[in-house]
Amino acid sequence: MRRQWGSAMRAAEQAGCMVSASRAGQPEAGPWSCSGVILSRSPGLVLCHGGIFVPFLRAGSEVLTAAGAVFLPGDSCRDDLRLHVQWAPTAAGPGGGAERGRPGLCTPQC
Amino acid sequence: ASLEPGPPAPSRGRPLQPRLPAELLLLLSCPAFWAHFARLFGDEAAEQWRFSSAARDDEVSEDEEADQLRALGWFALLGVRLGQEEVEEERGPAMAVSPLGAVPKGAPLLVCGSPFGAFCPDIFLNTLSCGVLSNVAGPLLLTDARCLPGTEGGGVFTARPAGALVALVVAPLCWKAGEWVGFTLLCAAAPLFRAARDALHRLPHSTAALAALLPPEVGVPWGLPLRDSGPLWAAAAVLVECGTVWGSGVAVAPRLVVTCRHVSPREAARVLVRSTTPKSVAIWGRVVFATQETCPYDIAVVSLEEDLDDVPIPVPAEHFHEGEAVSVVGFGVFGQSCGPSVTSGILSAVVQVNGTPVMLQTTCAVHSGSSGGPLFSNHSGNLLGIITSNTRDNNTGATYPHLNFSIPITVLQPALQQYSQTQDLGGLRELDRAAEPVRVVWRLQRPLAEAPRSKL
Repeated sequence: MRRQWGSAMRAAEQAGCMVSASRAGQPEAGPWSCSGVILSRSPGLVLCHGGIFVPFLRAGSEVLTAAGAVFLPGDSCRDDLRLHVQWAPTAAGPGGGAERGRPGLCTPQC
Repeated sequence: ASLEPGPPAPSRGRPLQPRLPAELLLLLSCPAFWAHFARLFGDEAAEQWRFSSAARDDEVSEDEEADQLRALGWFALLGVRLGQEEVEEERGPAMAVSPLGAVPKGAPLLVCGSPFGAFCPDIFLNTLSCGVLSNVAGPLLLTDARCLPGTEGGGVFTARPAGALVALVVAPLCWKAGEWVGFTLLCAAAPLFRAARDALHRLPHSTAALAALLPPEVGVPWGLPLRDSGPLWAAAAVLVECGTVWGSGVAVAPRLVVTCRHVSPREAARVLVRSTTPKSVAIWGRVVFATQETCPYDIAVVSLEEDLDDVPIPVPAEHFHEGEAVSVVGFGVFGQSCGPSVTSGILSAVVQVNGTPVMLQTTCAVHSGSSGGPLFSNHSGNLLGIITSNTRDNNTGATYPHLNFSIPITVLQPALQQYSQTQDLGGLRELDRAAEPVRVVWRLQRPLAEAPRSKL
């Protein structure tokens, strides 16, 4: 695999990130999370899936299927939306901040 | 879930960056994606198709599922607030985007996502999966790369040019009529970035400058060709319609198509053969031969009234190598709604009787409608066999698309060549006289033990 993918793998791993959304003051209600692509590291610009924002839409999910809806501005979501992005460093850099595991996923013995 | 910063933990040996706060700049969708989505998955999406990451038995309310469906083709552009350390960090390589239509069907793709999202990023961040571009309908792309819940939004990259972003994951899993279909649904990146640029210029706040940060499409600066015609065999499958039944087929001569008996069961039956690439044509033909119901080889041969111009005629393989990379081309799942799908895997088994291959098995995803389609060697491009079935467990009702069976082309080739040259069906009729051990194999029975001999 590495022979075929070599530099594509490096590019993919450099571009990958994880995005999580939660409500301010209610971290237990989430986070909703998904994957994303880093478009720019500095300034930081990321493209991710929109599904995690549905619970935060002021006008409800129906706004996504409204005729002619191609884009919605950032203030379409409620003020209590809190977003975080996590990515791997481009080179050896300062670490930290990894989340601890949580119940729900386990590794059953096969 | 613990959202508090924990102790530093390595990410598969590498330190993870701290979680950075971000803000939503805009939500955007690709209108053309929705048009093709509606065409492919139909109005009865809620009935037949599901794109939920939740398992069938999980409790997902109808409202939640409706929300997921509405958000399917929506993406979000985020601004990340950086600390001083991140600002000083190396910027990383520039990204380029593959133009829409530049990647051919059958081309290898690499998906990079974080399965289960925020769960355990030190283990799952940037997990890779590879497959091929299976099908294309405008900006709606399908890959057979296996993806998991949480990889929504993950990037999909090409091998050539190396690391060009071709798409983002829309839905890692899709289900039809309760069965898992081994495709991941993607949205092409190029039209998404065009929509993002347009939106950034139209927003009231001063976000227009951000448009300059969006990656450019692969072009002259990369010095690489924009379009690759892809493997010839990706265009080799034809759609075969016989009354209300349809399936796939492959042209073995300009006027001769091989398909399955269960697609075209009656000799002399009229059959419509459609080819979609390089151009869309429909040609009538008639079934000149179909094996008997009792024959283990599920084969029919169709003679066409006109030549199938421009459809590549594959070279039949003479040998099979277990473990070699292979591809299946067929009209499974979507039928006439779009061109044939390509799925990739390996030749997982070559079953032989008396040293002669009589059955091939692959790990490619094979769906209903792929029967009669061709199986190709990726290395040589040669035709290895004709797909006849995938697998169903009659006890549980579960279907296994990744365990499937093909008739080796070496079984058919002498008879097809004879018919093609002399119109003599004698060789094909011989298929009906397949030996009992071959029948045993195709009934998925164990070989009969040799009868104990009398010592008297």
